[in-house]
Amino acid sequence: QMNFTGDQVLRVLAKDEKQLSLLRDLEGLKPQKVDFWRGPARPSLPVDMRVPFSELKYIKAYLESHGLAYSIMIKDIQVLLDEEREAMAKSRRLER
Amino acid sequence: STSSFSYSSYHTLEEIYSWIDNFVTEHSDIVSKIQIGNSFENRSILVLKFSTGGSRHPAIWIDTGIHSREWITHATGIWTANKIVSDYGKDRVLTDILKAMDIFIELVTNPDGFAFTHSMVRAPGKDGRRGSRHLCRTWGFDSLGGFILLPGNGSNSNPCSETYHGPSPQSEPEVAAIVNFITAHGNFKALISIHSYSQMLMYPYGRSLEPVSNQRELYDLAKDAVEALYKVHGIEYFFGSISTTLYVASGITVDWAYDSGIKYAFSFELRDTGRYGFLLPATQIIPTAQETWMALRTIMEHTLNHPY
Repeated sequence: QMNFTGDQVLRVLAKDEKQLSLLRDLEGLKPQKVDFWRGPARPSLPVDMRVPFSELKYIKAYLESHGLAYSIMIKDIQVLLDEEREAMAKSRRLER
Repeated sequence: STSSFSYSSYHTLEEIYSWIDNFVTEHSDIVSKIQIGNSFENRSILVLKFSTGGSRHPAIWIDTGIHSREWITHATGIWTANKIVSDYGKDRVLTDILKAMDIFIELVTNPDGFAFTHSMVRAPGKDGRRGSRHLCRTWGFDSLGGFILLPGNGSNSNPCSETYHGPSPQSEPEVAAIVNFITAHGNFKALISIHSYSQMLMYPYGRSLEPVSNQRELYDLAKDAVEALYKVHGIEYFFGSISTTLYVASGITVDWAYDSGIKYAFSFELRDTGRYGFLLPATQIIPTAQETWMALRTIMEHTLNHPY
């Protein structure tokens, strides 16, 4: 299983189309720096992006430099995945 | 047996397929299993058929798991299947629906991708491995906003891109299986594709802002459905056509269905708690399924009462 330790999911609220296109620009970066969980659709809708730990500093600087408001929706993805895996294992034991 | 199966937990592909076999055995009077094809990696593609008789009843299609990383959708589908057999004969609306129509549920629409999320990468995304079509396709299929069936604006032929479309609807075995099955059956009256997450209920078109001919009816039906959903746990959904609610996206499942004559075609994006993305904890499976059921039931009841 691929490990997501330190990866975060940022929720960004773009104010207008210009800010949305700044987010779309991120999508085109090579190699991929972000994975959109909710893609840039329209200003009224949040954009959620998974950012690998190694890219966090760069991406947060990019967002802040362009005045893009964001919050950290998931602080460490791997923590959630470990909890999910543990819950599945526990449920399997109960089912048996 | 299914009595020990936990509907409030996530399960692997093997566990789901084993549940399907037990479920069909235990409810053989109303449920059967149909294999509609094989996946790219040659896994069975299975559909549950709920029927009280007759072979060409008007039918309703429900699929979950198009985005295989969105485990909440498969879990919602399994709970829904069990709800149907539990409530048949008790819930008058559901009983009337099943007396006149068949319901088909495809629980794991992308078995390869689902297996991949359990074995290799729980959250596949665009940073999936570049390289052969096979590798990209496994995760690429995950990130499609549905089945990219038709080339058009906003879709392209790079199997590693998010809006990958095959050269034709039949180019992806998982898509071909559905397209061929629905086309051969020829009497589907509603199609509902369940994704997550955004709390949205959407109808065609996605490919253009042009309203469909029965736009008003779909708007009112979507409104009724999200109201029924809201009453269960207070979760508010957006609703509307895909192009006006989300963005213009080419050739997706509900557009293809609508153009194929299925007037009641909807895409669900299940609840978004704002804390987990699609990694919804298993504790949210039952409440999510309960509210989704009320919306599904509203759409199915409308389909029953408006034959065409």
